[in-house]
Amino acid sequence: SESDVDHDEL
Amino acid sequence: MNIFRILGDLSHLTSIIILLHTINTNKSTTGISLKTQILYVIVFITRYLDLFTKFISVYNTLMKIFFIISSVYIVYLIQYKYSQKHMVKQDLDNFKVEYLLAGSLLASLIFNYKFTPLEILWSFSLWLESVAILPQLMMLTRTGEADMLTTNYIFCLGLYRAFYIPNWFYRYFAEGHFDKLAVFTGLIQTLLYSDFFYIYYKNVIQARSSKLP
Repeated sequence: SESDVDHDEL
Repeated sequence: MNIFRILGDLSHLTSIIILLHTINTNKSTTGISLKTQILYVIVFITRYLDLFTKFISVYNTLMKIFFIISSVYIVYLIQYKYSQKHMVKQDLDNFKVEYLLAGSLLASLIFNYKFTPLEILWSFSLWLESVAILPQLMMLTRTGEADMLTTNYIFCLGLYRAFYIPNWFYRYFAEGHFDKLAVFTGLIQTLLYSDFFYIYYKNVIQARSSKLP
């Protein structure tokens, strides 16, 4: 499964 | 992307450009903590390993690559091109970073979204970034005064952290996005910067203005 939170910040 | 996030990223970018521009203009790295800069290299490399596993956007990818390359380049400038080795001042950069690294590692093993190498390293990078400025701040406190470079640099970094806070509020309400680890470590980091600015204001700005006739 995908992780709970997308790490789309820098 | 919201305006706070963009302003935050731009402030972060500006801080690095100020640092690079000043080093190359003055041909000197005096006052810059090598330890803090090495910690940033570790932060960026451990956080952006997902460059190989996940594509988010062109913007995201380019920024990540810029942060990794510029941090390595800054360490190269301090260590080799404009070396501080001959200067006694390097003794001022004597913060025990081992504790920061060990503490961040421990925290990342306890607090992570998933017990996988990538997620642990991502968490590690957040904890480490939250304290990476400490050697630089300690160096400033020892010398007693900050030159324009370090002040502008730290100010832009502080601004970057400050903009991320309304960004998190915005994302929580507008997108339902809430990254509790990023928010918690980000708040620690912002507190360190506010403390620094408070001390800096008390010691430097007020002292300077009281000397004026």
